[in-house]
Amino acid sequence: FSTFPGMPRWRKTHLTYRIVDYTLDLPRDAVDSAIEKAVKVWEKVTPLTFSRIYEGEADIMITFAVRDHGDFYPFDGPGMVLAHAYPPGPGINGDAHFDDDEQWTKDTSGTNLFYVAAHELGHSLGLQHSANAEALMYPVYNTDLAQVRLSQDDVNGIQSLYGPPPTSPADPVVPTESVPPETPDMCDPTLSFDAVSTLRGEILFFKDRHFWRKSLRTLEPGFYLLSSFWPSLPSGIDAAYEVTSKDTVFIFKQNQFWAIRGNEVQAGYPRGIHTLGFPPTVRKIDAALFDKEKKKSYFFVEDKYWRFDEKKQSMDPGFPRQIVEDFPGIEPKVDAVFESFGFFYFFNGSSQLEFDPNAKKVTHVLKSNSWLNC
Amino acid sequence: YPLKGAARDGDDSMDLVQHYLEKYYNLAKDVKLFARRQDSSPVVRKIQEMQKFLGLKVTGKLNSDTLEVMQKPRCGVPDVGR
Repeated sequence: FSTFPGMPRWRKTHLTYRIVDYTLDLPRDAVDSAIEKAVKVWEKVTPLTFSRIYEGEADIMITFAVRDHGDFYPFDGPGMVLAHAYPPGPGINGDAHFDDDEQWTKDTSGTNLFYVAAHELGHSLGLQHSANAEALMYPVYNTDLAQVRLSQDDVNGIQSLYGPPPTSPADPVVPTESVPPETPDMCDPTLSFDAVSTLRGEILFFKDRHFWRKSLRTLEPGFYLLSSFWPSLPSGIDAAYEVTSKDTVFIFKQNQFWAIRGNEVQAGYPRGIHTLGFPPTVRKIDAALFDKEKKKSYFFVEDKYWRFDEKKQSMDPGFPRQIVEDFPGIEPKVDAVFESFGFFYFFNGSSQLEFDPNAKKVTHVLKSNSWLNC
Repeated sequence: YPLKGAARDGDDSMDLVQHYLEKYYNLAKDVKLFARRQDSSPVVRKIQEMQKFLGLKVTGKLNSDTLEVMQKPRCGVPDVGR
């Protein structure tokens, strides 16, 4: 994200807006509703509150106009420039102008007013454009509105100016009619994980479209949207593991896997899991682990596991084997697993088992969220 | 200047590029697209800046992907600060 030069922002938390005129493309109540929803997108993630006024000068004056409209930035007819808005401040600052040569619509058949208004209000509050293509503040109109949500980048941006809302967490808000999935509570005693992996000395705990990032250097884990780090990765992943010698984390979902290095998804992915040597009967991986000592990766699928030689890049012969035979105490299946300081940590539902691979026994029984200081 | 896709389309594309860079990436108005050929020319740097910002492959050249994004509807606020 970025902010305007000098980081202009409103010095008050209650702002007013006024819809000065209307497009003829939509009924008035549809315009009112789109603007109100757009305001709420930002209200939910900041301490800001908004009220609508019907006369006089509001902080944010909203107008529809064509071509020259008195601000030296004329609109350009249908297409290209859809709208513009000014950063916080007096007078024209904070105002949002919409090009009425566009066909404004409630849906995606024309230009969706709510989506553009949410973007422009981001400018009215002090956000410049984001270079993150997933962000609402990305400058190019996203015709695939089904995918549009206020990204972590947008939330980080606006909260860098105003901070978080007084009560709720920094949960990204979906600026659509749909109900967003619930944000997981890291200290929920029933919490389970989709996958766990190390990444450059940190531990990532994946859950739905979020992940917690735990550094051993800091007490508080960070909580992020998967898409804010790796926009092209799917949510609800099955398994993840880091091959430290390659500085690469492999992410699995269904019959595909991706390779990531830092925040970059590597070219040539996703690939099919069967390229690793799994038989066609294997449809997904439950959990995966890299053993740094042996340079072997373990893939857990239901009650069996496979072992992959990272040096030879092939499956070891003699696999699959029953998990419980070689990892006594680990049954019936595994949600997630990772290695830390020579121990393997197996997750199943809300339980976590610390396993000593040398002694071949479970050494501790823990809650799944014990790493998150719960 | 190697404007493959753009050159075929003639002046319209060139005007678009010139306009786009001036409007959204602060290309100085007196810099003409054909004025210089070096890779370090302001135009190439601006195209690279734009490609990086828009998440495109940074080549400094106006390939079809870049032109496609430039022709999409967008917000009128510049992408970089003035």
